[in-house]
Amino acid sequence: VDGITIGNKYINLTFDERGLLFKVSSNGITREIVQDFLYYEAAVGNNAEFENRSSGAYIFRPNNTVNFISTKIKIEVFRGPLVEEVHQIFNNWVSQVIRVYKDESFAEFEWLVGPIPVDDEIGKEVITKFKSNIKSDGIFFTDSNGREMIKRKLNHRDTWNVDLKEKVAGNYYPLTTKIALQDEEARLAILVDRAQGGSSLEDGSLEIMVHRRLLHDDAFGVDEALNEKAYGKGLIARGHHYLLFGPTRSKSSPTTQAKERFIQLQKFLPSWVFLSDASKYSFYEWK
Amino acid sequence: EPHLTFLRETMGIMQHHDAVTGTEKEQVAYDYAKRVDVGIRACRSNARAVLNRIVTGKIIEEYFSHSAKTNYNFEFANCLLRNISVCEVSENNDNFTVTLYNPIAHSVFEYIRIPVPSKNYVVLDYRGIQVPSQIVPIPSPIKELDFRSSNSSYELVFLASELPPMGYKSYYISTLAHNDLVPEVMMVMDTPVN
Repeated sequence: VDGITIGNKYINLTFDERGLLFKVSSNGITREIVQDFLYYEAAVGNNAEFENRSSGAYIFRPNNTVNFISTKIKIEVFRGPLVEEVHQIFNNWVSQVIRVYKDESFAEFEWLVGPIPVDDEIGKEVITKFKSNIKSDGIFFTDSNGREMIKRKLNHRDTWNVDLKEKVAGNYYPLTTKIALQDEEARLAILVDRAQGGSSLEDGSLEIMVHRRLLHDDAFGVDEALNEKAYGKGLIARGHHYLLFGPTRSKSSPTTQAKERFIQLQKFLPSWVFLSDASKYSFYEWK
Repeated sequence: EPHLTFLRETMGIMQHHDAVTGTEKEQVAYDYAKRVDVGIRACRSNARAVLNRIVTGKIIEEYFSHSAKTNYNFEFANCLLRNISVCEVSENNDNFTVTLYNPIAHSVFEYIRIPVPSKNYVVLDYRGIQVPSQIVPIPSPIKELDFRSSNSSYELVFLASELPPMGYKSYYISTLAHNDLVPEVMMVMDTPVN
């Protein structure tokens, strides 16, 4: 499968021999962008002291090591006049469709995660990670309820000297619509379809948490673990991310940032879709 | 008004910090989901069984019936599961219509995905002109864990172009087996007033 490409005149995505996205071309520039699913193991504490609480509904508190979901991904490619799709199966609880519509300048990632297995009695916090060679120098941007973008810096707070004991959780920020990073030449942004947590823990990388299943309460008040038990096997979550990539600055066309704002508006205020049974009507009668 | 008020009150409850952040207990989360569902159905059509004291949700239905100046009975379906590729109307009817309301104050193009059980469909716009469409399989990675209770194996994709600002556009979709319903001569109608 090495070298499979889907795309259109605006954006092209190339997949490597593992079945992972590894290169994106858009607006005249090309960068390595590898997308993968990983998970953190949730920290377990005795909840007796503040420093020793479990990861739970109120606090994201993983162990700092990250685990790969899969190293070999099964993929299928579907091409047509309106949309090109790559269907990826990572394992029996993570899969994804990556698609590019004919007239859109972004790529859509529709992920399906769950039920997260906990047979090993370890809580898991699943992330999607986009790793690029953009030299972001520890700087990334997250939105403020879809309005102003706020500059974030790894292991840093603007108004005091911070010494983070938990390097992952301490660098996570809330996203309601977008997370982005850039260097002098290229900019990468991911739009989310719901409020999620996200960060950039390495130069050029963006990660977003998509699903969690935890086995311990964090003792902040809910008094139960974040482990949906009603159906006996945990929840399955499905959602979308939208990847936008392009030059940081542009003299001749709208900047990548400007396009992000338009697409953000359309994606978060989509058309309302109503369906009606028309069995009793021919087209002419309906017209 | 009572239909809207039920949804307003529900949205008020949804402002509680536990509902916003997801730190509510599991049973409370299901109760929140139920309230939202009831509220939305109350503001849609065919909400007969929602609450005994609310007879039928008519808000959107009345808007369209009034706006279109027609006696056509808009029985809009509750397709809140379309995000997981489930829709009772498109899965169980050979002919159905899709009406799209654009809430943005400028016209938009949008690719629409409708879950369907077979591969052969024709999409006509309101003038009777065929709209290019494509069928894409719905991935079902794990059969034994397939969570969708649905007949649909495919999604019908088409581009809804130039949806008017804060206005609507309708499409007529039928299976090819019923293509006798597709007009042979495509008549162009007067452009409706947006």
